[in-house]
Amino acid sequence: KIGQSSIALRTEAPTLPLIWELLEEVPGKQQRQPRVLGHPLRYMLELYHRSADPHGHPRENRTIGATMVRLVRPSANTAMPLRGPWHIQTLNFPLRQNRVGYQLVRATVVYRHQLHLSRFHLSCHVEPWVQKRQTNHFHSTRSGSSKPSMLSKSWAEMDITQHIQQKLWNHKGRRILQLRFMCQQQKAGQVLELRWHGTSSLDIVFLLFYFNDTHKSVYKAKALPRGLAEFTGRDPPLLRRAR
Amino acid sequence: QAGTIRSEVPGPSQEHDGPESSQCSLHPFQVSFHQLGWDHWIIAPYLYSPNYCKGTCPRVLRHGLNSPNHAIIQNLINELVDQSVPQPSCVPYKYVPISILLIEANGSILYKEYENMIAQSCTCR
Repeated sequence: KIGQSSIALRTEAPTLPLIWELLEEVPGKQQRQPRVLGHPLRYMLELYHRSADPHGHPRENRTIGATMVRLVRPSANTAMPLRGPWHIQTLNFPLRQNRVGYQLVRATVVYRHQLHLSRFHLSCHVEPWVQKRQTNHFHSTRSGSSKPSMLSKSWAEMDITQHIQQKLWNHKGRRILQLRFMCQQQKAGQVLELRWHGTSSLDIVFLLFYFNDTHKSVYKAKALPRGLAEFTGRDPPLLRRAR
Repeated sequence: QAGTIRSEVPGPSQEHDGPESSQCSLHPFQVSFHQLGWDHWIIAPYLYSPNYCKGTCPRVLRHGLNSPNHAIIQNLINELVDQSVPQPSCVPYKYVPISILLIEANGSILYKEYENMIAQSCTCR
């Protein structure tokens, strides 16, 4: 029945959490979405195997630090004109309202910090992108906890939890996080420039949002920093209980 | 009047409670997400073992079944007062969670731990 009469089911089963989640998350069979392949899926499969055994039982010693992790890929990318040795792409990440009952504990951007194109070597990093006329500004990525940590030889992870607190509304009223994926080329070459414009960063830069289920961890929960409550779309659980 | 009641409660017997194998217990059961019609959504794990509880509840609920006081009283009511009140049912007692990796409709990939998805033991209540 999912996808066909979800409204009717919602009214019939308003208190069944799993039914709610299925109605929200399960795509209809007829709406079979294209398989997400490549790096993001491989990354999440690794995360899964570190956190659960082959039967799906969560591992006792898992270090994930959250009960839910969402990987968000950029919806669009734009290659900027070449600036000396710098190759730059702007990436748009659509942010959606968090589901009630889940608390954001951390947000990171994961990206390839080493790229090889046409035998050329590029060193890459990610920066928040702010349009000139935009009034809301990011904090510097070079400060505090935003320094990238190397996950492996090929992946780097940078904490952007503070950035998520910003009100990132675009002119259409959607929440969009814009990041610049910047790669520095060791040797100049026209062939590489052409290759760069054809390179899609949609597969090599993505966001990870870590959430905890506040239904069961309400006693452990700390009050959210200002801004995260806005992102999650509700009051922190402790405030709600006090009220 | 516990003493009076106790004297009227028959002890456990194979005759009334059925053979050992049909008594309330946990039964292993495995299903694939393909069978549930969710394989276009759930990437891992491939198989899911929800298990289930099945069997008759004994007329005298032994300690290991973790039955609440209410179930013991309901058994007595069924036995001594009114047989239209049913005996307690064999249902899951403890559950464990399952971790699932899935693809959402918008293409996001989600790791999520769902509570109470696998029955681990049974009780009569």
